[in-house]
Formats: sequence, C-alpha cells, structure tokens
Amino acid sequence: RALGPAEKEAVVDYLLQYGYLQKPLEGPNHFRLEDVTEALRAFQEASELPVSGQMDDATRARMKQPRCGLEDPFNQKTLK
Amino acid sequence: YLLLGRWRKKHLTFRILNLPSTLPPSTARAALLKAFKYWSNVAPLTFREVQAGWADIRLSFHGRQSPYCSNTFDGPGRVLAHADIPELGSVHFDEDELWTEGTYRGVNLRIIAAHELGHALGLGHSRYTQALMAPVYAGYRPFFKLHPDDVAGIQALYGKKSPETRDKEEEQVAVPTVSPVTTEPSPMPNPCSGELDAMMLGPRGKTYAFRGDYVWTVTDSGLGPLFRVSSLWEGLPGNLDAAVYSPRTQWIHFFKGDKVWRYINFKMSPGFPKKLNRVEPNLDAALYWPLNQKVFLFKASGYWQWDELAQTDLSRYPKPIKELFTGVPDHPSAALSWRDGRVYFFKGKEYWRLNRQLRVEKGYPRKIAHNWMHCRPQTPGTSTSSARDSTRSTTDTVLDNTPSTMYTTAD
Repeated sequence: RALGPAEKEAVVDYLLQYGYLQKPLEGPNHFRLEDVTEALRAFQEASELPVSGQMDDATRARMKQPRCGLEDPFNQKTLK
Repeated sequence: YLLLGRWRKKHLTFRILNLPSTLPPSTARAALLKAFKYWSNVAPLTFREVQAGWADIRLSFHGRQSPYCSNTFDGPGRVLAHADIPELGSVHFDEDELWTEGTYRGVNLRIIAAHELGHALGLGHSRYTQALMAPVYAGYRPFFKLHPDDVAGIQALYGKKSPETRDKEEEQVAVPTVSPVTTEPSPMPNPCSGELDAMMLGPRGKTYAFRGDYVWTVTDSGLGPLFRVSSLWEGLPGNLDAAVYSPRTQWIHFFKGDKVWRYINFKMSPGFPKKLNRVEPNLDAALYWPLNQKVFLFKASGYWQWDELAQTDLSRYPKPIKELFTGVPDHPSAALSWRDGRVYFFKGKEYWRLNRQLRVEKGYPRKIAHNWMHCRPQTPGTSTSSARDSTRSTTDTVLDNTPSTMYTTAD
C-alpha cells in the first residue's frame, strides 16, 4: 500500500540515519523514488528480508528493532 | 566485516565514568569487563582500567540530554548505544534502556558493550545478522561468543593472538588484561530516597546533588545520570559534608572532615586539599549568598560567614543560625542559594525555602524526593506540584520510586 507522508518521512529518516541513503550535498532532502527504492532494497538484503524495494510489514518491523546508533555500510553507493 | 580504523598501539587504557541505575554496580561492571575480554581473548590486545584521569576508551551512560555528546539518545528501544572509531575512544550507552544481565528481559549490557567496543577498536557493522557486529541487537544469548566474522575482523586489524602473546599475558598475571576494581564503590544511592550529603548550584547554573560516592544533576525536566564523584572531580572523596560554588571567584569548595578541596570547574587548584583550621571540622552545609557575595558555612546550630578574598576574622563565629536564617532547622544536611534568588535548606527528606529576608516561607518543609528529584509520591493521583513553584516546567519526568524499578535482579 502507498506510504502516508508521515511514514514515508520516517522511512527516509531511518535510511538516511543508517547510511542507506546519501544526504544530498546541495539543497534540501528531495530524494528520487528510485533512490529510496534502491536504499530500501539494500536494507532488505542486509537484513536477510525479501528484496522488493517496497515497504512491507517485515521491513517495517525490522526498522523498529533496537540497534546500534552507528551507520551501516551496506549500500555500496553510499559507502563509496 | 568492515574496517573503519585502528589504534596504533595494542595496550589500551579504559575508564568507566558512570553506570546504569537499572543494575547493581558490581553486575554492571562485571558485564563491561567481560565485554573487553571477548576481544582480548582473540587478539593481542590488553585493556587496563584507570580510575581517574585520561583513558583511551571511556564508557559512560547518558540520555536525551548530554553536556558532552551531541548525538543524544531516544529513550527506551531503537538506538541503544553508539561509539566513536579509533582513536577517539568514547563509548556511550542510552541510560534510558533497561540494562540487564543473565536474563532475556531488557537489553544485555555485556553484549551491547562488546559490540560498541568493536567499533571503538575499529570495526564497522557486519553483514552477518548473527555476528556481534551486526547493527541490530539479536537479543540475549546465554552462551554468547564472537562470530567467526567478528574474530576475522579484529584479527585483520591487530593480528592473531600468538602463543607468546598468550604467554606474555600469562606472565602479566599480576596485571591481568582487565584489572579488577581497586575500591568497591558504596552502593549507588536512590535519588528518590530524598537523602543528601550536599547540594550545589554550580558553574553555568547546573544544580548538583551529592550522596555517598555519587553525584547527579537536577534539572527542571529530570535528573542526570549518576556519576562517581571522583569521575568528575578527580581526587575528591565521596560522602562529602558540604559543597559550594562561588560565582565571585569561580571557586568550588568541597568540605569533608577536617579538610577542604578547591576546584575550578573540574580541575583541582594547586595545594589542595588543605586542613580546615579556622572553622570547625565535619561541617553540615555551605552556601554562597549573592546579596553580600559571602560564603556561609553551617554546623549544628552555628554558622560562619566567610569572605573568600579578604582576611575574615572568624573568631566571632560560629553565630546562631537562627539569628540570621529564621525558621530553619539545626544540623542541616545541605543548603544552597538557587537560581530563583531564594535560599534552600535541606535536612533528612525535607527542605525549607527562604525568602529574600532569609525567613522560611509558609507551607514548608516539603518533600525533597517529590519536588526536587522528580519522584512520584507513593499515593497515586497526587499531582507533582513544583517545589520551586513556577520555576519548574510542568512536563516533569518522574522517577518511579518503587525500589523494584531501580534494580533488575539478574536470574
């Protein structure tokens, strides 16, 4: 189902905070849909979840799990 | 594994700056010491604890606010801890988590500490979800041990633990890789008991409460984490008699027995501690009164008025407290002039507020735990009125002062 604006923002914040999305150097955080989809795929793969690039319940649950505050180096593009 | 950095040396010092309030201190310390052991067992690393001064790796607990970390935490759940990579050495834990040991409940301190030490030693997150260095906490495991990926990562940084290193380590049996604590701290106090040794309005308007070996800050929104006194003021003992900060001189004076210590911020002034010789030892309380810029010292039913910068003739002291501070009890446990311009006296579990004429105001004494330490009263339904009236915000964080929430018993 389509993400509401609040959930979309929460997902983007999570992907940003943990290094799956690269904060654009110039201007505000406007991300292209393909960037978010690619970042979500990287997160799902690293979490050993079905890789769809879409938000699903398993991905949502995983993002709620307690974790370390440091970034993850699992999106090759942002890692570079 | 991912390598983020490395220490140029293999023999590191560490210091535990404070502990969580949800575990007995000895249990929390044992968990942290074991976390170091996981790494020193598989790599030629040694970790030596220091009780004061600088250390390579510094472990501490903080919450949503922290005077020394811009990366604040988010309350129970979600982010549990964070650490800097080499050679920075800071390792921070979220004090709002339910830190536990030996149980599936809460968050296991030993495992999280081992993970964060992995970062502090140079490891990034692992893609193996069962590895210690995986980003997400996989829960308590009774027979926890490092994953092969963790071992491979740390050995890529510091090499394998060769037999001779092991022998050398055996040789150092006198100084084990993690030296045990030399002084067992007194039990961590419960701020909700309301008992105090001293109170101080310190530099930058921070209110400090002292009890036993510990000190914590009191803010309008809640209490800071408990630190050992010696962690903040190196060389200062616990169980203090009195503490007072003078904005006039920037001096902080601590009193205990027949001695006085002087600090500027957290640095002891040269030549201190000194012996008390012109006032009686074993003081009860001290405060700075901004109206005449003098320091007042209290003991039993008497007080001394001391001008820090002038040769004060103290031979006419002590004078009766009641002569100047009308309505306050003898033998106070603490006293301070607070940000609201009023003077407060503390004794046992109660406190008195004085107006600018140094006369106790109507409706006092009141309960320290309830109005200063943000503790919920036993009887449900009573509101947390502010002791200092309008000066405190209404969104108080209350500590539940039923003892069970103060400690999680390990199975």
